[in-house]
Amino acid sequence: MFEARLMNATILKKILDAVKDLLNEGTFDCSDSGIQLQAMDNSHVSLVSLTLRSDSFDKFRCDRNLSMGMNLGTMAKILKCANNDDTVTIKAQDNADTVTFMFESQNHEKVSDYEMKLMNLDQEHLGIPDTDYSCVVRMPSMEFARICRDLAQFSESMVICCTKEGVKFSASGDLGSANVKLAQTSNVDKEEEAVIIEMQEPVTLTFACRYLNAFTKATPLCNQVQLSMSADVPLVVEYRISDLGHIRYYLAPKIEE
Amino acid sequence: IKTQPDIKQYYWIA
Repeated sequence: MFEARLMNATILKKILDAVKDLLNEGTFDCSDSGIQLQAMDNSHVSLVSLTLRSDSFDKFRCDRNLSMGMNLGTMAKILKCANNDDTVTIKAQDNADTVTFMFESQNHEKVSDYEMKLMNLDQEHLGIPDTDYSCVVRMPSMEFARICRDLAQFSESMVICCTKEGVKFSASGDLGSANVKLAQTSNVDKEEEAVIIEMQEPVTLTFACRYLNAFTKATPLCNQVQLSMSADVPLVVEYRISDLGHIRYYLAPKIEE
Repeated sequence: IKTQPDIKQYYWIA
């Protein structure tokens, strides 16, 4: 038996919004420790990794490890049927071929349940090594989303150059060029507005704007985003999900042919 | 010209 409950549907809706542009389907691996989803987008360019810890759910029971392949478009449709302040319970029997989403209104007067067929997805699971990154940038997630949106108008690719003074985002194409420089915040009054850089070595890397823009669909999940970069390895874009866990996106830098 | 590598080439199949 698997059962996981969240007092508020909003967070699950936001999580679905954060992945559904990149992934059509995904396998949710459920265990004692929580729920994990790892999947590559259709073109195998980026990797999405979602971790939700069991101890942060309002109720969590997982008697046997369970892998549930879900169509994320269908899951998003089902979650649209929940009000933001509804309690959501996800339930599945061991070895079941369906999963049930139950929504309960705050006054307990409306209870709805939606059953969804599970899929057998033959997805590869990738092992990701622990990496010490040359540069780790923490910045407001809205600012990052804005920069990705603005610079994508100029080019398919964006250069991110990080030094200890600051981080520079650049794009250039037929229309012209754009540069946005953010200095490291000197006085951190409000942590969510700060730009903080931890640098071992400066890095300059080029990334596809299309994917960066897809990652920023996670912006409503967290005020801050963390960018971890090293030469010649994938960038990690991480959004923390309050107490519940995190979503990480991996994207390899473009390379000279 | 820069090309976009496949993410799979950076990690191993677990």
